[in-house]
Amino acid sequence: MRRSSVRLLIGFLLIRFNWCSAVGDKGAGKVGVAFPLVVSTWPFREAVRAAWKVVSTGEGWGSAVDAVVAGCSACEDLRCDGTVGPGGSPDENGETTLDALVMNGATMEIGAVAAMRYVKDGIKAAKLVMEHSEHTLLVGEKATAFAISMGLPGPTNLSSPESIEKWEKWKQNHCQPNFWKNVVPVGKCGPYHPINLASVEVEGSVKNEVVGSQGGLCQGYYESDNLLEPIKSNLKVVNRHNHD
Amino acid sequence: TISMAVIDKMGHIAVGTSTNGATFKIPGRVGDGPIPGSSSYGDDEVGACGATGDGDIMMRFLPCYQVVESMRQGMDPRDAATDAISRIARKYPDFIGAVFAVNKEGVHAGACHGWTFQYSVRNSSMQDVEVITVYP
Repeated sequence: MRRSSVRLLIGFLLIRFNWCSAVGDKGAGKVGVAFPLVVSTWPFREAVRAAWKVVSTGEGWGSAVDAVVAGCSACEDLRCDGTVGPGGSPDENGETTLDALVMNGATMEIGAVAAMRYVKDGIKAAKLVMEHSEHTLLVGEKATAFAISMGLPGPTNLSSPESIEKWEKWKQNHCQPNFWKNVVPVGKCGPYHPINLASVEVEGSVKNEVVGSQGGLCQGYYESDNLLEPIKSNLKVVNRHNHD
Repeated sequence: TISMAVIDKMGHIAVGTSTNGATFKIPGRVGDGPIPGSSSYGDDEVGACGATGDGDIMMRFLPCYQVVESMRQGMDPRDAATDAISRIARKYPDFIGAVFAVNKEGVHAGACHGWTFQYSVRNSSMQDVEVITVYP
């Protein structure tokens, strides 16, 4: 009797152990075999390495949030592709402003800044919004004031010689391309005035000669039978070095 | 623009985006970078997404929210990414943009429209960062 109950107990323990290891394996498969994991847009290798360092090294069992902030900050410092961080993408006034967001997928908390001026640490500012306010998104100069009040360096000029040179060339090119539509003058710098679409003479189609094309960009405007079609000063340019 | 997703050893997910936006934008213009659910979105229970492209168009469709919710309904990352991009392309055939999707098991995929896209991956079974190219 005693022997069989011992055997029964061992059997039970084995099953129990297998079950645990299965769960462990399964659990590990779910929680850790391929993890940690970092994924990022574009071949921004240094940014991914910076995030990886935080999330994977022993001493820095950094949270996923810390890793994301480290990775995106690396790109801000490196000015990845000129589309991240200070010194790129000047607006029509030649100024660089920053947009950034961070989200914690465990708590669904989000912090974000938009069109932030004079502070170069975009995603760090976003994290401060998440950690030190009940808000989700702060914008413009108020976002700047919040970030500086929470300890980020600033105010500082976010332009660079490259961004200013880019902007100067654009102005010499009659401020083309741009993001205006249904305004006059077309194909030139502003100030712009709205075309009153309701009062535009309708004679057949709205015929507009193409003012000229430059570098594959269609300047001026185009023939449109549909009055409601916006009269674009030209097609906007979205590419690897100019996008969101 | 960089959009990044991280899954840590405990399976916790975080996402982030940082950008200086479109060049020669009208002052005051904000792209989709800081818009929750557009440039990035993540939920520990499902997975995450990152996006890049013409933010003026993409923010109208919240592609990353769409990707995560499609995966929550059982879509795999590839279908979820393709679905989110095609929803935009159906309305704006000339739009330029891309997303990557990663589920909570670490399976990832990308989709794009109007340009060739690349995304970077690093996990514990790799020696260094690997770059994956996605064609439109």
